[in-house]
Amino acid sequence: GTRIIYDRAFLMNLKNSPLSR
Amino acid sequence: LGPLEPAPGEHKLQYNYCLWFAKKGCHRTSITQVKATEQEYGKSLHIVGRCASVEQWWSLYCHLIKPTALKPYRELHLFKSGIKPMWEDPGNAKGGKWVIKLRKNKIDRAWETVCMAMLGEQFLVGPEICGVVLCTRFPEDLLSVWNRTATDQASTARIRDTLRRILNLPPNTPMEYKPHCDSLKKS
Repeated sequence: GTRIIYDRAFLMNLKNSPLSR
Repeated sequence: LGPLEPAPGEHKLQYNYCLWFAKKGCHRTSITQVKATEQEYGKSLHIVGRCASVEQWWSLYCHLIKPTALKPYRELHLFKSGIKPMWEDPGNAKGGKWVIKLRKNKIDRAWETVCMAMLGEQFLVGPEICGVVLCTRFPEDLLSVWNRTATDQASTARIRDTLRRILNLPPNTPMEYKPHCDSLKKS
């Protein structure tokens, strides 16, 4: 099946999302 | 532990992960009583948290103190759910680890980078990765990536090359691969 791949920039962008707190 | 799911709107990870903390050093002390030592080591491992999504990872990560603030001989293990960070776990028994020594001024960023690469499936070795470990020591810390199959040369080479790339390591940086069976024999 498809693997869920995220790069560093994408992950860093989500660091400050309201859902991440 | 019950099942863990991403909340609505969160970005699911390929695998669920568990973060463990241990106070012992990377090397075990007892030589003669392997079973006793295995149990003792198992008891020193504590689950800090779990994550099934990117958001859950950051929520966990943001509550942790930085590796440079940890005392020497502390360990952080970020492992796939279902694999205990011990050589003896069935997921690790036939595996091994790449070990890199890093100066204190590099470790915070390196730990974050390696965790993110694993969570984001950047190693591209399918289910081969078991987890990543940080061992604080003095004067250098150890960062290691554990994989399932020590004899899988294609995967171990790819893990090594990915580590070099994401950590931007100079070509002459020493990197050692240690099969867990060798570590078990030594202990």
